[in-house]
Amino acid sequence: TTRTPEFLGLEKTSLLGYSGQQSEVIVGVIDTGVWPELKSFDDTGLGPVPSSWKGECETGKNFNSSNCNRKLVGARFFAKGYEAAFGPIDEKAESKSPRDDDGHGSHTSTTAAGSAVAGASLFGFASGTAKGMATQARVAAYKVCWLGGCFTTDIAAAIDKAIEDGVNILSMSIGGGLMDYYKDTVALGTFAAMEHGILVSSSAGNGGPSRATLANVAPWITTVGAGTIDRDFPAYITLGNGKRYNGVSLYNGKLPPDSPLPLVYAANVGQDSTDSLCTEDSLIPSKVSGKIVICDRGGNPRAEKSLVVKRAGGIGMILANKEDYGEELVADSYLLPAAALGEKASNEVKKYVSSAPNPTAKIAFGGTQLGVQPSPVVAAFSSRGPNILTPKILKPDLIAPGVNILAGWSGKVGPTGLAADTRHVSFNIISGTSMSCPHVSGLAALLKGAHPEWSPAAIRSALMTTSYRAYKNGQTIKDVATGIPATPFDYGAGHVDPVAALDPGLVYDTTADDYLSFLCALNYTSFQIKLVARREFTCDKRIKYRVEDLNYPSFAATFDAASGGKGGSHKSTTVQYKRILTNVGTPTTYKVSVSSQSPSVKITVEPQILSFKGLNEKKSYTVTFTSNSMPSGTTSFAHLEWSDGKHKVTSPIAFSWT
Amino acid sequence: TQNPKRTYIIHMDKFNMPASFDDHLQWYDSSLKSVSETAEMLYTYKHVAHGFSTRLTTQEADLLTKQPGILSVIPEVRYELH
Repeated sequence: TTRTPEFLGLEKTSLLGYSGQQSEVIVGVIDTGVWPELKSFDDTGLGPVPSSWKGECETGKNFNSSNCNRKLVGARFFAKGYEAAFGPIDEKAESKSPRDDDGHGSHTSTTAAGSAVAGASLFGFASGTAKGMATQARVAAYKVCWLGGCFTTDIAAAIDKAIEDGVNILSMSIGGGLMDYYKDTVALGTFAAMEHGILVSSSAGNGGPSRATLANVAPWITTVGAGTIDRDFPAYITLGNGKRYNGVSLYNGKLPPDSPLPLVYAANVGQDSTDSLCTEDSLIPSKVSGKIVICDRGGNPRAEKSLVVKRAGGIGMILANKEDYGEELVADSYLLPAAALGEKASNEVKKYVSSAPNPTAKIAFGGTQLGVQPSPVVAAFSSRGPNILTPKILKPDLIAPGVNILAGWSGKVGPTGLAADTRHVSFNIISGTSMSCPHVSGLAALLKGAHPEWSPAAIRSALMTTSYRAYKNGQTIKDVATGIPATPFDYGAGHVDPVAALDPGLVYDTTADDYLSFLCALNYTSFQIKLVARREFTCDKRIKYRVEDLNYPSFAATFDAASGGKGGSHKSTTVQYKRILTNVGTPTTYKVSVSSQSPSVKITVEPQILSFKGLNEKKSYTVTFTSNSMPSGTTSFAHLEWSDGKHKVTSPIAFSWT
Repeated sequence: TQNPKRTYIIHMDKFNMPASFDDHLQWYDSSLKSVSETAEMLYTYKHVAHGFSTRLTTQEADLLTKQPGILSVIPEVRYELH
């Protein structure tokens, strides 16, 4: 990617000499496959493939073993489940091989661990040197996603092979529905991966800004939400009344004529006056021809709307946000001159169209803008907590760059992915938690290279406890959907800070048995636990297992809401959490501090000082939350921080009254 | 069709394999054949599960659930890119 290495301060990691054994780390990417000809898979300067690697470069249509090298060390494909459901793969439409016909897998794998490529851009936008987060790590592609989707039988087979092949990090930018862990094939598969020392990073989902929309919430998975970076692709819309609005666009073709063009709203020029989305064949060509059309966001793919307008004879398009997307602007490489506008500007433009006798507009494009502030902001689409499956585990774990990310692309499809888009690009700019997930996967590879002995939980802990929640001016990271400060339900522990994560001071480590104790706390039967553990594990009847005791780097406390509304019960409730910290730094003493926005919750930590005399020494503490009842639906947040003056080991706390 | 098939992942209790089998793959195959003459294994899983995936009718899946050594019969789910 261009810009995100700078945005994340990654140049400091090489200056600090943290590259370590990064080239020994293998990132497995479970996705749509790989386009091996990308320069991002150039293996110049890389030593021999790690001797522990047992993977293969499978042969198939348009793909053979020579497509792999010392960078792309493995490539496999899994289609038996897909073919069983859909019938034989149509090889005219997609390659029955690891080759990426979609682009998504090439984007995610190059984001995680692509080699540096100078002169990268999309039509001149976001130009610079594109780099993965771990430029020296190796990539192994596991293709499980096909034109009709990704099936859990294939995903499970891919995880199975990845474990056998010897990957260290698994990056999975995919998701399905939520279900109990013992019925969830991906939760079961990733548990096995974790047991084999593999860190699994998964996308949180794009269900935001609605609450409780998270995917991939198993506590052994690192769940990644998305934020913006300090880069934008401005476009300017000037109305006939002289008012100008700022939007974004990746359109690079011929601009519309200088003179203003007639402006219409899709709902007024379509077959159905309730359809403002510019869905396929919805527009009446005679009413659209030669005009700029305002299409509301949602329903169908954003770039597809530009194709619908173009096919109806339109000259330009304004993509209008409604309240679901707020002021979030996602840039697309439209097929005609077009720009996306935030909700407020969109409402103004629509008001103008409905009131002016002959509404007109002009669209102009501003290239690439850097240094945009505030950044990051939480992306509107990023799925939000609370975690409805296990409310006492706070998810997402953290956020990372996921908006307007430039990375490698398939040579098979154009940047919009539409069949009508015949443009070919080596890099594309796209958005989603799919894009933030491989950032964290690559950063996890960076940490694994620097600290090969760290467990997946230790790496996740380092990434979480060192992430940040405020801008340099001290204000909390904002949520672009609302414009107000975001909360741990939006960003988890915060935005990833890889430089700090390399030296976290302390980590919350967790073993596979700890997760099985967590399942005991969920009252899983021995039969259900056997499904997860693939071995006998008996919950000890003498032990009182509690979800609160899973050694997680964050806290989510749930309280009973007041009964009977305003005049209801105000009985106080106390919940206690136990945690164990492991010293991964020098001998030192840490002091705890708590910051809370909730005066209704009393927080006490015992002990308040922890002294570590040696490396890997463990110390435990308890934190007690005492709360009065609050109305159902109330939420509040706090942070708990251990510091030795040099390190800050910070955990978010989310309180919910239900 | 009246008996449409769908894909399932079958989890087996590998450590309680009957002594009459030398190999767990034989045992998987025998269990599958006990409910369907025609069903074939799509994958056998080694690490993520002890078991295999196959296509079965609902009745066959129900029948398989009741066989000894079967821990779970989980229907396949479709995931999507994020």
